Amino acid sequence: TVGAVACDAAGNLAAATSTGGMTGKLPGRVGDCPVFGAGTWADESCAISATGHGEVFIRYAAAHEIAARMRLGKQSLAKAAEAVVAELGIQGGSGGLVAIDAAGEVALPFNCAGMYRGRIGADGIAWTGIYRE
Amino acid sequence: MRFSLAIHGGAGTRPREAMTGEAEAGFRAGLSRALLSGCRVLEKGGPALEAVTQAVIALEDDPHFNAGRGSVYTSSSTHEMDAAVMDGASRKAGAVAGICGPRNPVLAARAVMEKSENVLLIGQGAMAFCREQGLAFEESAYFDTPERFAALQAELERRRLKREDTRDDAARHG
Repeated sequence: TVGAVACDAAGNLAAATSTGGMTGKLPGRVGDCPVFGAGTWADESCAISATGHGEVFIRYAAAHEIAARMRLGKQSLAKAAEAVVAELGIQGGSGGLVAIDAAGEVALPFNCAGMYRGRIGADGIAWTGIYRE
Repeated sequence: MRFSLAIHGGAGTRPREAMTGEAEAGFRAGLSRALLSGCRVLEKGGPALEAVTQAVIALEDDPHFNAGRGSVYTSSSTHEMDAAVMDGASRKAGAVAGICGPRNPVLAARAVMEKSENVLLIGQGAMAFCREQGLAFEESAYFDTPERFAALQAELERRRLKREDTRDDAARHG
């Protein structure tokens, strides 16, 4: 799975996710990627793209849970995203996500060994990560 | 001008001990290409939706990552891809699932959002819609990679022998 979230100069947010799914999956199996609120989400407060054990991300509506904690619980992006990814890990949902808020702050939490990830801002400097680094 | 972009190439990372310097450089180069693709949109004042689309296209075109070219295989040795896009301000959304053909599934999701009255199209119907929209198609072989096929064979063998599932994230998530 791959994904991207962005906050443009006007402060608008968007998310995109794309995937081949899981190795050896049953034909017809669909994970969280195209399920809005699970693996992909964008509203006025945040945009999220997830990767991992899709069945768990669907059952816990992972992306929407983060958005709800921000909108209703007044949590910061970082706090909501870290907490939800940690909770998913406890429930057997290994994986992670990238998230961004309307101020352009990003969160890149994951609960497994690594996540291919990166971020870039107006300075044009591309940062990339794989493991915890 | 303040803008930002974040991407992921999946949580199925190779175990650190199996990651050679050359392989790591390949993954990081692919991630950087995607970041710069999206950044070029944003630094011209372009919309977030186009920035995330361009970033994902770059990742779909890179066989390092499990999407588009380099997708994993189903248990029937076929490819079935899914993709989704969503715009925060308008809540507009488009997604496809269970397709194999459009070179860039994220563009199929964009077409569903912008050229249909639907949010999610699946399977053969989604493929027919993509053809009507004139999206670029590829033969199934375009999406093949030897590494993913080897991972599938290993997984099918594991299942056949009913061995315990000790796969690492890379084998499981692709």
